[in-house]
Amino acid sequence: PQAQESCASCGLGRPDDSDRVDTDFVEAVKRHILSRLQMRQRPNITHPIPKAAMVTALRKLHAGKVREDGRVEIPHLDGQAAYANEVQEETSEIISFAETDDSTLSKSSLFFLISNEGNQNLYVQQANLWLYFKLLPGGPEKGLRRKVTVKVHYQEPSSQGGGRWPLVEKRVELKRSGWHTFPLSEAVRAVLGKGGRRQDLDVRCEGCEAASVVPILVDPADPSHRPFLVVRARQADGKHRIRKR
Amino acid sequence: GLECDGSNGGLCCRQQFYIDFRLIGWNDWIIAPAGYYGNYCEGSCPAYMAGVPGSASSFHTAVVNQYRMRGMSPGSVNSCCIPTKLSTMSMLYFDDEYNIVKRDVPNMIVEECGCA
Repeated sequence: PQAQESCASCGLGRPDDSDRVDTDFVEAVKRHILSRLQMRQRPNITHPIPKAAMVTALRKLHAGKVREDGRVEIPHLDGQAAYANEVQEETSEIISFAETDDSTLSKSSLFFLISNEGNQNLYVQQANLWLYFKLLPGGPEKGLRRKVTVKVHYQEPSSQGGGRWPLVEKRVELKRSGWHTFPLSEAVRAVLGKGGRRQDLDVRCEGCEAASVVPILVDPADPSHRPFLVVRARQADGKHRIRKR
Repeated sequence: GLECDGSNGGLCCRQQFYIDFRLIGWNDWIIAPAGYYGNYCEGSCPAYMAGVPGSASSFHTAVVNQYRMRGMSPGSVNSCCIPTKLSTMSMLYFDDEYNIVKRDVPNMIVEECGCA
């Protein structure tokens, strides 16, 4: 018996009350999952994201296949890792949905609250803004491409002066309504680097009106085309950085 | 490793334990997977297991076990039943700001157990 005590897991006795064991186990598993996700407690979901927006974002990212029964299957982020010893770095993909509030100055402004997953040293590998452009009837002849220029600016909240400076400008050719991406890695790195979480943007579309094209921003009537920001991030720790240098 | 199915006489084995997130009310913030395999290791590691292939948690343990079988063990410390193989779990979940986070969490599921 003495030797038994020296081994934490040896000789786990069988308590007579298996219900209590299950409850204890469930609580232990809950704590284990939360600690591995670096969460103190489970999120409080009071107003869920419209399912249409979520499914669209997941579909676009191949982040998961939405099955008939609504369940989601997930491929591994790096697509190959099957066992833990192959995943050297913890990468995560964070999808944030666009929001507006009374500090977003105009109809073309929106913001994202980017999650840093509870820790400060996330290294942003890539960040893309996804915008949906709808083609209205009455544009150029059928089959011809509609050309517009989209300019995405950093929009300083009005409370901080409301300044605006360009982040990305892209010429978009549209043949049909659809999604387009705009790289925002540096902008998101800058926000997270300053310890912020809010990414304020202003989206302008030159030529849209003439070409009968509408960029869908935050429109409660059209949740499945709500803009979203995808940030692919890695836990940044000194060891890897050194190797990079 | 062995599976705990009642037929291995209390030897070190892997006990499967599955939690369906719907049953614990976590399916509102965890989008996928639908549940979690909280498998764990339990059972004893008697000396005669030292020779069983696959029962040792590492090469070092296999060597120590050989010493132990020949009565040359460095002490009377018993062997422990621990996870010997773990796998990654991909998760898709909402955080508390309604971001969707997709993450591969390494070493999350116990696949096999062995004696250390």
